[in-house]
Amino acid sequence: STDNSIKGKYVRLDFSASGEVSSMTNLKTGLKVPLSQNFFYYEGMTGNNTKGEFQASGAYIFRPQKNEPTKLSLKFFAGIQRGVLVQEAYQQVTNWVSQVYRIYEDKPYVEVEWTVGPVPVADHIGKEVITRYHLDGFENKKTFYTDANGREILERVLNYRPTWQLKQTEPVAGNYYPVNSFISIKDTKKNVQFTVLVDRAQGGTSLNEGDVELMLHRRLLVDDGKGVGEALDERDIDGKGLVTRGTHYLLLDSIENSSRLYRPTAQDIFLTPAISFSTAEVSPVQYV
Amino acid sequence: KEQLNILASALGTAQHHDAITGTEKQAVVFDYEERLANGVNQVQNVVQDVYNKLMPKGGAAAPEQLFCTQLNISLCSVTANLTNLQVTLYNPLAREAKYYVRLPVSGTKYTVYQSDGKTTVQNDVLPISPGTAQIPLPTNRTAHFEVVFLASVPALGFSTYFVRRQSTSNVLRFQREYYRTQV
Repeated sequence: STDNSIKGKYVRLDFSASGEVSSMTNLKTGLKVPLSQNFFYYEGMTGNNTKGEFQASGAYIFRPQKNEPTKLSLKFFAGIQRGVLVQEAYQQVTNWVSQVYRIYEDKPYVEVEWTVGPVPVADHIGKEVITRYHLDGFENKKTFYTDANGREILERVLNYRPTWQLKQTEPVAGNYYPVNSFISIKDTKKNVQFTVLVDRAQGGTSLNEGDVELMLHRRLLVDDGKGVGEALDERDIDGKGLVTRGTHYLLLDSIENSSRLYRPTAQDIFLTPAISFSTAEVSPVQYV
Repeated sequence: KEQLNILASALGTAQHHDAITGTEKQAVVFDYEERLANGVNQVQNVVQDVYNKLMPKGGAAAPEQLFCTQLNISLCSVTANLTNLQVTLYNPLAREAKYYVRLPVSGTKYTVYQSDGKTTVQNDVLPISPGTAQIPLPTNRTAHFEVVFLASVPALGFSTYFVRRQSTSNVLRFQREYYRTQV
Protein backbone atom coordinates (compact mmCIF):
# COMPACT_ATOMS: atom_id res chain seq x y z
CA SER A 1 0.00 0.00 0.00
CA THR A 2 1.11 3.56 -0.62
CA ASP A 3 -1.13 4.87 2.15
CA ASN A 4 1.38 5.54 4.90
CA SER A 5 -1.07 6.97 7.37
CA ILE A 6 -3.12 5.88 10.36
CA LYS A 7 -6.28 7.62 11.47
CA GLY A 8 -9.37 7.54 13.64
CA LYS A 9 -12.41 9.76 13.84
CA TYR A 10 -10.50 12.74 15.24
CA VAL A 11 -6.85 12.56 14.28
CA ARG A 12 -4.58 11.36 11.49
CA LEU A 13 -0.86 10.74 11.39
CA ASP A 14 1.10 10.56 8.14
CA PHE A 15 4.42 8.80 7.62
CA SER A 16 7.06 9.32 4.95
CA ALA A 17 7.95 6.51 2.56
CA SER A 18 10.80 5.55 4.88
CA GLY A 19 8.46 5.31 7.87
CA GLU A 20 9.22 8.51 9.72
CA VAL A 21 6.35 10.63 11.00
CA SER A 22 5.72 13.53 8.63
CA SER A 23 2.52 15.27 9.71
CA MET A 24 -0.35 15.28 12.19
CA THR A 25 -3.89 16.40 11.38
CA ASN A 26 -6.79 17.25 13.65
CA LEU A 27 -9.64 15.87 11.54
CA LYS A 28 -12.30 17.80 13.44
CA THR A 29 -10.85 21.22 12.66
CA GLY A 30 -8.72 20.37 9.64
CA LEU A 31 -5.64 21.72 11.39
CA LYS A 32 -2.52 20.07 9.96
CA VAL A 33 1.09 20.53 11.06
CA PRO A 34 4.36 19.05 9.82
CA LEU A 35 5.56 16.79 12.62
CA SER A 36 8.75 14.80 13.00
CA GLN A 37 10.01 12.72 15.89
CA ASN A 38 13.39 11.23 16.65
CA PHE A 39 15.21 9.51 19.47
CA PHE A 40 18.57 10.86 20.68
CA TYR A 41 20.87 10.30 23.58
CA TYR A 42 23.03 12.68 25.57
CA GLU A 43 26.35 11.33 26.73
CA GLY A 44 26.50 11.61 30.49
CA MET A 45 29.27 13.80 31.89
CA THR A 46 31.78 11.63 33.72
CA GLY A 47 33.49 14.52 35.51
CA ASN A 48 37.09 15.67 35.46
CA ASN A 49 38.68 16.53 38.74
CA THR A 50 41.86 18.02 37.28
CA LYS A 51 39.97 20.65 35.30
CA GLY A 52 37.60 21.52 38.07
CA GLU A 53 34.76 19.87 36.20
CA PHE A 54 34.11 17.17 38.73
CA GLN A 55 30.34 17.22 38.57
CA ALA A 56 29.23 14.03 36.85
CA SER A 57 25.79 13.25 35.48
CA GLY A 58 23.98 10.87 37.83
CA ALA A 59 20.89 10.16 39.85
CA TYR A 60 20.67 13.69 41.26
CA ILE A 61 22.29 15.67 38.47
CA PHE A 62 21.57 15.73 34.74
CA ARG A 63 24.70 17.03 33.08
CA PRO A 64 25.36 16.05 29.48
CA GLN A 65 28.89 15.92 28.14
CA LYS A 66 27.89 17.87 25.00
CA ASN A 67 24.97 20.17 24.29
CA GLU A 68 24.07 18.30 21.10
CA PRO A 69 22.68 14.81 21.53
CA THR A 70 23.50 11.87 19.26
CA LYS A 71 20.67 10.93 16.92
CA LEU A 72 19.38 7.35 16.72
CA SER A 73 18.24 6.96 13.13
CA LEU A 74 15.27 4.83 12.22
CA LYS A 75 16.38 1.32 11.33
CA PHE A 76 13.19 0.22 9.64
CA PHE A 77 9.48 0.81 9.47
CA ALA A 78 7.83 -2.43 10.51
CA GLY A 79 4.44 -1.81 8.95
CA ILE A 80 0.92 -0.72 9.72
CA GLN A 81 -1.97 -2.69 11.21
CA ARG A 82 -5.48 -1.48 10.56
CA GLY A 83 -8.38 -2.66 12.67
CA VAL A 84 -11.85 -1.19 12.97
CA LEU A 85 -11.15 0.21 16.45
CA VAL A 86 -7.45 0.91 16.29
CA GLN A 87 -4.71 1.51 13.73
CA GLU A 88 -1.03 1.05 14.59
CA ALA A 89 2.33 1.79 12.98
CA TYR A 90 5.56 0.16 14.13
CA GLN A 91 9.03 1.63 14.12
CA GLN A 92 12.27 -0.15 14.98
CA VAL A 93 14.90 2.47 15.74
CA THR A 94 17.82 0.43 17.05
CA ASN A 95 18.03 -3.02 18.57
CA TRP A 96 17.16 -1.43 21.89
CA VAL A 97 14.64 1.26 20.88
CA SER A 98 11.26 0.64 19.29
CA GLN A 99 7.98 2.47 19.08
CA VAL A 100 4.30 2.01 18.27
CA TYR A 101 2.11 4.86 17.03
CA ARG A 102 -1.51 4.07 17.80
CA ILE A 103 -4.75 5.85 16.98
CA TYR A 104 -8.01 4.64 18.45
CA GLU A 105 -11.17 5.33 16.49
CA ASP A 106 -12.85 7.29 19.27
CA LYS A 107 -9.96 9.10 20.93
CA PRO A 108 -8.68 12.59 20.09
CA TYR A 109 -5.00 11.80 20.64
CA VAL A 110 -2.14 9.87 19.08
CA GLU A 111 -0.77 7.29 21.50
CA VAL A 112 2.98 6.78 21.25
CA GLU A 113 4.25 3.68 23.05
CA TRP A 114 8.03 3.84 23.37
CA THR A 115 10.27 1.00 24.50
CA VAL A 116 13.88 1.75 25.43
CA GLY A 117 16.52 -0.58 26.77
CA PRO A 118 18.67 -2.19 27.81
CA VAL A 119 20.78 0.87 27.02
CA PRO A 120 24.14 -0.46 25.79
CA VAL A 121 27.13 0.71 27.81
CA ALA A 122 29.86 -1.60 26.52
CA ASP A 123 31.49 1.52 25.01
CA HIS A 124 31.77 2.88 28.60
CA ILE A 125 29.56 5.82 27.71
CA GLY A 126 26.60 6.55 29.97
CA LYS A 127 23.55 7.48 27.91
CA GLU A 128 20.49 9.59 28.62
CA VAL A 129 17.87 8.77 26.02
CA ILE A 130 15.38 11.39 24.89
CA THR A 131 12.58 11.67 22.35
CA ARG A 132 12.13 14.92 20.47
CA TYR A 133 8.95 15.92 18.69
CA HIS A 134 9.44 18.74 16.21
CA LEU A 135 6.89 20.92 14.45
CA ASP A 136 8.54 22.61 11.49
CA GLY A 137 7.88 26.34 11.17
CA PHE A 138 6.33 26.48 14.64
CA GLU A 139 7.03 29.69 16.57
CA ASN A 140 6.69 29.16 20.29
CA LYS A 141 9.10 32.06 20.95
CA LYS A 142 11.37 30.14 23.35
CA THR A 143 8.38 29.48 25.60
CA PHE A 144 6.81 26.23 26.71
CA TYR A 145 4.44 25.10 29.42
CA THR A 146 4.66 22.38 32.02
CA ASP A 147 2.34 21.48 34.87
CA ALA A 148 2.98 21.44 38.60
CA ASN A 149 1.74 17.99 39.69
CA GLY A 150 -1.25 18.25 37.36
CA ARG A 151 -2.38 21.53 38.91
CA GLU A 152 -1.02 24.95 38.00
CA ILE A 153 0.39 25.29 34.51
CA LEU A 154 3.68 27.14 34.54
CA GLU A 155 5.19 29.15 31.72
CA ARG A 156 8.84 28.27 31.09
CA VAL A 157 11.08 30.54 29.04
CA LEU A 158 14.39 29.35 27.65
CA ASN A 159 17.39 30.57 29.69
CA TYR A 160 15.17 32.73 31.89
CA ARG A 161 13.98 32.76 35.48
CA PRO A 162 11.20 35.17 36.43
CA THR A 163 12.63 36.18 39.82
CA TRP A 164 16.36 36.57 39.28
CA GLN A 165 18.98 37.33 36.67
CA LEU A 166 20.05 33.93 35.35
CA LYS A 167 23.59 33.25 34.23
CA GLN A 168 23.03 30.05 32.29
CA THR A 169 25.92 27.62 32.56
CA GLU A 170 24.05 24.46 31.51
CA PRO A 171 22.31 25.18 28.16
CA VAL A 172 20.55 21.80 28.14
CA ALA A 173 20.03 20.70 31.74
CA GLY A 174 19.40 24.29 32.87
CA ASN A 175 16.29 24.32 30.70
CA TYR A 176 14.89 20.97 31.79
CA TYR A 177 11.76 21.10 33.95
CA PRO A 178 9.59 18.48 35.64
CA VAL A 179 6.75 17.21 33.48
CA ASN A 180 4.24 15.48 35.73
CA SER A 181 1.19 15.50 33.51
CA PHE A 182 1.99 17.29 30.26
CA ILE A 183 4.22 19.68 28.33
CA SER A 184 2.95 21.95 25.58
CA ILE A 185 4.03 24.62 23.11
CA LYS A 186 1.87 27.32 21.56
CA ASP A 187 2.15 29.29 18.33
CA THR A 188 0.00 32.35 19.02
CA LYS A 189 0.27 33.63 15.42
CA LYS A 190 -1.13 30.40 13.95
CA ASN A 191 -3.30 29.70 17.02
CA VAL A 192 -1.97 26.16 17.41
CA GLN A 193 -1.14 24.26 20.58
CA PHE A 194 0.77 20.98 20.59
CA THR A 195 0.52 19.04 23.84
CA VAL A 196 2.29 15.88 24.96
CA LEU A 197 0.80 14.09 27.97
CA VAL A 198 2.99 11.65 29.88
CA ASP A 199 2.13 8.49 31.81
CA ARG A 200 4.75 9.18 34.50
CA ALA A 201 6.81 12.12 35.69
CA GLN A 202 9.60 12.89 33.22
CA GLY A 203 12.01 15.73 32.51
CA GLY A 204 11.18 17.91 29.54
CA THR A 205 12.10 21.03 27.64
CA SER A 206 11.85 22.87 24.33
CA LEU A 207 15.38 23.84 23.33
CA ASN A 208 14.60 24.88 19.75
CA GLU A 209 11.56 26.47 18.14
CA GLY A 210 8.88 23.83 17.56
CA ASP A 211 10.57 21.24 19.79
CA VAL A 212 9.16 19.19 22.62
CA GLU A 213 11.84 17.06 24.23
CA LEU A 214 11.31 14.47 26.94
CA MET A 215 13.81 12.34 28.86
CA LEU A 216 12.86 8.65 28.65
CA HIS A 217 15.57 6.55 30.20
CA ARG A 218 19.00 7.13 31.76
CA ARG A 219 21.85 4.68 32.26
CA LEU A 220 25.02 6.16 33.68
CA LEU A 221 28.30 4.74 34.85
CA VAL A 222 29.57 7.29 37.34
CA ASP A 223 28.19 8.40 40.70
CA ASP A 224 27.36 12.12 40.75
CA GLY A 225 28.79 12.52 44.24
CA LYS A 226 25.60 13.89 45.77
CA GLY A 227 25.07 11.16 48.31
CA VAL A 228 23.67 8.05 46.65
CA GLY A 229 27.14 6.53 46.27
CA GLU A 230 26.17 4.44 43.21
CA ALA A 231 26.01 5.11 39.50
CA LEU A 232 22.51 5.34 38.00
CA ASP A 233 22.87 1.95 36.37
CA GLU A 234 19.75 0.06 37.31
CA ARG A 235 19.69 -3.61 36.32
CA ASP A 236 17.32 -6.51 36.56
CA ILE A 237 17.96 -9.56 38.71
CA ASP A 238 20.13 -11.08 35.95
CA GLY A 239 22.35 -8.02 35.82
CA LYS A 240 21.01 -6.73 32.50
CA GLY A 241 20.08 -3.07 32.08
CA LEU A 242 16.39 -2.34 32.41
CA VAL A 243 13.96 -2.20 29.52
CA THR A 244 11.55 0.67 30.07
CA ARG A 245 8.23 1.21 28.37
CA GLY A 246 5.89 4.14 28.51
CA THR A 247 3.37 6.15 26.58
CA HIS A 248 2.99 9.68 25.32
CA TYR A 249 -0.33 11.11 24.16
CA LEU A 250 -0.12 13.77 21.46
CA LEU A 251 -2.84 16.38 21.09
CA LEU A 252 -3.16 19.07 18.44
CA ASP A 253 -5.76 21.82 18.51
CA SER A 254 -6.26 25.56 18.74
CA ILE A 255 -5.01 27.26 21.89
CA GLU A 256 -8.53 27.93 23.20
CA ASN A 257 -9.70 24.34 22.60
CA SER A 258 -6.66 22.46 23.87
CA SER A 259 -7.51 22.45 27.56
CA ARG A 260 -10.86 20.81 26.75
CA LEU A 261 -8.84 17.95 25.33
CA TYR A 262 -5.90 17.60 27.67
CA ARG A 263 -7.74 17.90 30.98
CA PRO A 264 -10.11 14.92 30.55
CA THR A 265 -7.35 12.97 28.79
CA ALA A 266 -5.03 13.54 31.77
CA GLN A 267 -7.76 12.22 34.09
CA ASP A 268 -8.24 9.17 31.90
CA ILE A 269 -4.51 8.45 31.97
CA PHE A 270 -4.12 8.97 35.71
CA LEU A 271 -7.21 7.04 36.77
CA THR A 272 -7.56 4.21 34.28
CA PRO A 273 -10.08 1.50 35.14
CA ALA A 274 -8.85 -1.32 37.37
CA ILE A 275 -9.17 -4.57 35.43
CA SER A 276 -9.71 -8.01 36.92
CA PHE A 277 -10.65 -11.31 35.36
CA SER A 278 -12.69 -14.36 36.20
CA THR A 279 -13.08 -17.63 34.42
CA ALA A 280 -16.46 -18.99 35.50
CA GLU A 281 -17.47 -21.63 32.96
CA VAL A 282 -20.95 -20.27 32.39
CA SER A 283 -22.50 -18.44 29.47
CA PRO A 284 -22.64 -14.63 29.64
CA VAL A 285 -26.41 -14.73 30.09
CA GLN A 286 -26.13 -17.22 32.97
CA TYR A 287 -23.43 -15.08 34.54
CA VAL A 288 -25.61 -11.98 34.39
CA LYS B 1 -8.69 -2.00 56.52
CA GLU B 2 -5.62 -3.96 57.62
CA GLN B 3 -5.10 -5.15 54.06
CA LEU B 4 -5.50 -1.66 52.61
CA ASN B 5 -3.06 -0.30 55.17
CA ILE B 6 -0.26 -2.49 53.84
CA LEU B 7 -0.43 -0.66 50.51
CA ALA B 8 -1.06 2.69 52.18
CA SER B 9 2.01 2.17 54.33
CA ALA B 10 4.17 1.16 51.35
CA LEU B 11 2.98 4.20 49.38
CA GLY B 12 3.67 6.38 52.41
CA THR B 13 7.20 5.04 52.63
CA ALA B 14 7.62 5.71 48.91
CA GLN B 15 6.85 9.40 49.45
CA HIS B 16 10.44 9.78 50.61
CA HIS B 17 12.30 12.05 48.21
CA ASP B 18 14.71 9.30 47.22
CA ALA B 19 11.80 7.07 46.12
CA ILE B 20 10.08 9.89 44.25
CA THR B 21 13.16 10.94 42.29
CA GLY B 22 15.03 7.64 42.02
CA THR B 23 18.06 8.73 44.05
CA GLU B 24 17.98 5.67 46.29
CA LYS B 25 20.53 2.86 46.24
CA GLN B 26 19.72 -0.25 44.22
CA ALA B 27 19.13 -2.35 47.36
CA VAL B 28 16.58 0.21 48.50
CA VAL B 29 14.85 0.07 45.09
CA PHE B 30 14.35 -3.66 45.61
CA ASP B 31 12.96 -3.03 49.08
CA TYR B 32 10.47 -0.40 47.85
CA GLU B 33 9.40 -2.75 45.06
CA GLU B 34 8.81 -5.60 47.49
CA ARG B 35 6.77 -3.42 49.84
CA LEU B 36 4.65 -2.05 46.99
CA ALA B 37 4.12 -5.51 45.49
CA ASN B 38 2.98 -6.84 48.87
CA GLY B 39 0.58 -3.92 49.15
CA VAL B 40 -0.85 -4.48 45.67
CA ASN B 41 -1.33 -8.19 46.38
CA GLN B 42 -3.28 -7.40 49.54
CA VAL B 43 -5.46 -4.86 47.75
CA GLN B 44 -6.41 -7.51 45.22
CA ASN B 45 -8.04 -9.40 48.12
CA VAL B 46 -9.96 -6.25 48.96
CA VAL B 47 -11.24 -5.99 45.37
CA GLN B 48 -12.50 -9.57 45.71
CA ASP B 49 -14.26 -8.69 48.98
CA VAL B 50 -15.92 -5.66 47.40
CA TYR B 51 -17.26 -7.64 44.44
CA ASN B 52 -18.53 -10.30 46.86
CA LYS B 53 -20.49 -7.61 48.70
CA LEU B 54 -21.92 -6.25 45.47
CA MET B 55 -23.44 -9.61 44.59
CA PRO B 56 -27.15 -10.06 45.48
CA LYS B 57 -27.82 -11.23 49.04
CA GLY B 58 -28.30 -14.96 49.36
CA GLY B 59 -26.76 -15.55 45.96
CA ALA B 60 -23.39 -16.93 45.00
CA ALA B 61 -20.21 -15.08 45.85
CA ALA B 62 -18.48 -13.25 43.02
CA PRO B 63 -16.19 -15.51 41.00
CA GLU B 64 -12.54 -15.42 42.00
CA GLN B 65 -10.98 -12.25 40.58
CA LEU B 66 -7.62 -12.67 38.90
CA PHE B 67 -5.22 -9.86 38.10
CA CYS B 68 -2.56 -9.18 35.48
CA THR B 69 0.07 -6.64 36.39
CA GLN B 70 2.07 -6.94 33.16
CA LEU B 71 -0.56 -5.98 30.63
CA ASN B 72 1.67 -3.09 29.57
CA ILE B 73 4.02 -5.62 27.97
CA SER B 74 1.16 -7.82 26.75
CA LEU B 75 1.71 -10.54 29.35
CA CYS B 76 -1.19 -12.19 31.15
CA SER B 77 -1.36 -15.87 31.88
CA VAL B 78 -5.11 -15.57 32.60
CA THR B 79 -6.10 -14.26 29.19
CA ALA B 80 -3.43 -16.01 27.12
CA ASN B 81 -5.08 -19.38 26.65
CA LEU B 82 -8.64 -19.00 27.76
CA THR B 83 -11.71 -19.52 25.65
CA ASN B 84 -14.23 -18.03 28.06
CA LEU B 85 -13.36 -15.03 30.17
CA GLN B 86 -15.13 -12.36 32.20
CA VAL B 87 -13.41 -8.98 32.29
CA THR B 88 -14.50 -6.67 35.08
CA LEU B 89 -13.50 -3.01 35.07
CA TYR B 90 -13.85 -0.60 37.97
CA ASN B 91 -13.86 3.10 37.03
CA PRO B 92 -12.38 5.36 39.72
CA LEU B 93 -13.43 8.53 37.84
CA ALA B 94 -16.55 10.45 38.84
CA ARG B 95 -17.75 10.32 35.25
CA GLU B 96 -18.31 7.62 32.71
CA ALA B 97 -15.10 6.15 31.27
CA LYS B 98 -14.67 4.94 27.70
CA TYR B 99 -11.66 2.68 27.82
CA TYR B 100 -10.04 0.54 25.13
CA VAL B 101 -9.23 -2.81 26.72
CA ARG B 102 -6.25 -4.70 25.28
CA LEU B 103 -5.81 -8.32 26.29
CA PRO B 104 -3.02 -10.65 25.19
CA VAL B 105 -4.55 -13.77 23.60
CA SER B 106 -3.46 -16.73 21.54
CA GLY B 107 -6.53 -17.02 19.29
CA THR B 108 -7.38 -14.87 16.32
CA LYS B 109 -11.16 -14.62 16.53
CA TYR B 110 -13.21 -13.54 19.53
CA THR B 111 -16.72 -12.42 20.40
CA VAL B 112 -17.13 -9.81 23.11
CA TYR B 113 -20.44 -9.32 24.91
CA GLN B 114 -21.52 -6.27 26.88
CA SER B 115 -22.53 -6.46 30.52
CA ASP B 116 -26.04 -7.59 29.59
CA GLY B 117 -24.47 -10.81 28.32
CA LYS B 118 -26.34 -10.58 25.01
CA THR B 119 -25.22 -7.58 23.00
CA THR B 120 -21.94 -7.98 21.17
CA VAL B 121 -19.39 -5.22 20.88
CA GLN B 122 -16.94 -4.73 18.04
CA ASN B 123 -13.43 -6.07 18.62
CA ASP B 124 -10.13 -6.14 16.76
CA VAL B 125 -7.50 -8.85 17.01
CA LEU B 126 -4.00 -7.55 16.27
CA PRO B 127 -0.61 -9.19 16.56
CA ILE B 128 1.44 -7.86 19.46
CA SER B 129 3.89 -5.25 18.24
CA PRO B 130 7.37 -6.30 17.06
CA GLY B 131 8.87 -4.13 19.82
CA THR B 132 6.88 -6.01 22.46
CA ALA B 133 7.75 -9.38 20.97
CA GLN B 134 11.47 -8.70 21.37
CA ILE B 135 11.35 -7.80 25.08
CA PRO B 136 13.41 -10.52 26.80
CA LEU B 137 11.29 -12.68 29.10
CA PRO B 138 12.15 -15.55 31.43
CA THR B 139 9.63 -17.80 29.64
CA ASN B 140 8.25 -18.04 26.12
CA ARG B 141 5.21 -16.02 25.13
CA THR B 142 2.03 -17.97 24.64
CA ALA B 143 -0.06 -15.01 23.49
CA HIS B 144 0.97 -13.49 20.18
CA PHE B 145 -2.13 -11.40 19.59
CA GLU B 146 -4.16 -8.81 21.42
CA VAL B 147 -7.92 -8.50 21.41
CA VAL B 148 -9.05 -4.89 21.63
CA PHE B 149 -12.52 -3.61 22.48
CA LEU B 150 -14.10 -0.44 23.80
CA ALA B 151 -15.51 -0.73 27.32
CA SER B 152 -17.90 1.74 28.83
CA VAL B 153 -17.80 1.94 32.63
CA PRO B 154 -20.15 4.08 34.75
CA ALA B 155 -18.85 6.72 37.16
CA LEU B 156 -17.37 5.12 40.29
CA GLY B 157 -18.85 1.82 39.22
CA PHE B 158 -18.04 -1.35 37.38
CA SER B 159 -18.89 -3.20 34.17
CA THR B 160 -18.30 -6.80 33.20
CA TYR B 161 -17.56 -7.80 29.62
CA PHE B 162 -17.48 -11.36 28.32
CA VAL B 163 -14.75 -12.47 25.94
CA ARG B 164 -15.26 -15.78 24.14
CA ARG B 165 -12.88 -17.34 21.72
CA GLN B 166 -14.40 -18.47 18.43
CA SER B 167 -13.51 -21.74 16.75
CA THR B 168 -9.93 -21.77 15.54
CA SER B 169 -9.47 -19.70 12.47
CA ASN B 170 -6.33 -18.57 10.83
CA VAL B 171 -8.11 -15.81 8.97
CA LEU B 172 -7.13 -12.65 10.77
CA ARG B 173 -9.76 -10.00 11.05
CA PHE B 174 -7.56 -7.13 10.13
CA GLN B 175 -5.95 -5.82 7.07
CA ARG B 176 -2.23 -6.34 7.28
CA GLU B 177 0.33 -4.34 5.40
CA TYR B 178 3.90 -5.34 5.93
CA TYR B 179 6.77 -3.50 4.45
CA ARG B 180 10.26 -3.14 5.75
CA THR B 181 12.09 -0.15 4.45
CA GLN B 182 15.77 -0.02 5.20
CA VAL B 183 16.79 3.54 5.90
